[in-house]
Amino acid sequence: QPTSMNAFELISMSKGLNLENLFDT
Amino acid sequence: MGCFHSKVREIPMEDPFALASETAFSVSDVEALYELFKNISRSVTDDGLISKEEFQLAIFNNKKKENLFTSRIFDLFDVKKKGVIDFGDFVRALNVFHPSAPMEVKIEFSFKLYDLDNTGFIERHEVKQMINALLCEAEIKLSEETIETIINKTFMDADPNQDGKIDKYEWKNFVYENPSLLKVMTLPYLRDVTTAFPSFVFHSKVED
Repeated sequence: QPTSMNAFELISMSKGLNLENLFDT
Repeated sequence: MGCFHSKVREIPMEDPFALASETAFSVSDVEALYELFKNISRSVTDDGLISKEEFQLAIFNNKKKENLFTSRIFDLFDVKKKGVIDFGDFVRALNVFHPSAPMEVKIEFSFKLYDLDNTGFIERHEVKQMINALLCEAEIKLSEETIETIINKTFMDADPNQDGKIDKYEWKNFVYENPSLLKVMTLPYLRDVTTAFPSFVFHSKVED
């Protein structure tokens, strides 16, 4: 439920913040 | 005349011993990271530097996909504000994401990341902008009322002096109470980059 999360928990779900993908290059 | 101007500009690798001495990486780690750096930096233009387009491509596998967060991270990696990331920038910035990097360093980086306007505060409109970017990226729709409820609740917790903006001190306390927020600031891969990029041994300057 998004409303039970704080805004930054939601934001940190962005794929754009997930640098693990750098290692797949 | 005119057709053969594609000569690659070779930029020498910054001294791996120096980079290792100022980061949590070993010399071999730095050399392995150079293999990764080369792969990313040649994906669009083989110039020994990572452009925002190449960074975006590495994360999303799609250079057309603009993303607020990837753009912010790129700007923080680009400490010299040249519009490109050189190898030294790359290693020093990834050092923040090393599992051994101090929590304080990760807190500082995450604060800068979310302080979109670089004012020294994370303000309501910035949080709203980031939520909207996330919802757009994930193709999720939430009502304006729900978004406001989430932001109100967050500022109740993260902004104890209720001045409508989160300062560094408030952010630090908030993160200590919600340590999961720092999860994106740690890349377990970095503990063992030499395994991920074993080809570094062919170019290594480290003797067995």
